[in-house]
Amino acid sequence: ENKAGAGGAATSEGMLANFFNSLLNKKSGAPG
Amino acid sequence: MDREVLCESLIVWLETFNLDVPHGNAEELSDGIAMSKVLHQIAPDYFTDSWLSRVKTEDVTNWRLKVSNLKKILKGILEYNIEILGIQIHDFQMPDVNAIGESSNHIELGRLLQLILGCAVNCTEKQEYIQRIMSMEESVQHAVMTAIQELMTKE
Repeated sequence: ENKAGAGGAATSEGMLANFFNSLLNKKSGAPG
Repeated sequence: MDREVLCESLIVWLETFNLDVPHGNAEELSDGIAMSKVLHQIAPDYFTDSWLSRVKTEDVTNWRLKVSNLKKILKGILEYNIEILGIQIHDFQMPDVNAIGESSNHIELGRLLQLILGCAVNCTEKQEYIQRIMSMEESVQHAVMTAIQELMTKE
């Protein structure tokens, strides 16, 4: 059993999801 | 950031675009034709049919023709960032388009693809492009995230 490994994968997935979701919500720098 | 891995990952990312020209490796990308079509899909109002027509597509085997195309692409990306996105990129090592045209240099191609990625995740249709990235393999997502983070520090 490799709980640390499974947890690490979940953390990695969560980190990616957080990053890309924050990018989705980021306001564009475009003028206007 | 491992720039070899970055280049390979961004070539995989290009598979999310509907392209009718070869784009599976650095050699196939070195003439700039596929990248110009990607930019046309990302921002068709800026990288217009007229802009696309100035990219040579016939018999682009000579390195000088490749470099000519690549220069148009790099110039277009930088102007799009400033004029449309309002982003001025500082302290980012710009891709050496001569090295891409002459030898399909992976490191330099990776830098150019990184700038195209920046256009995709900041354009008006960014939601679609980001969601496509989120559906990709985790290792590719990691490389893409790192590439975007680096660009964000240079804005």
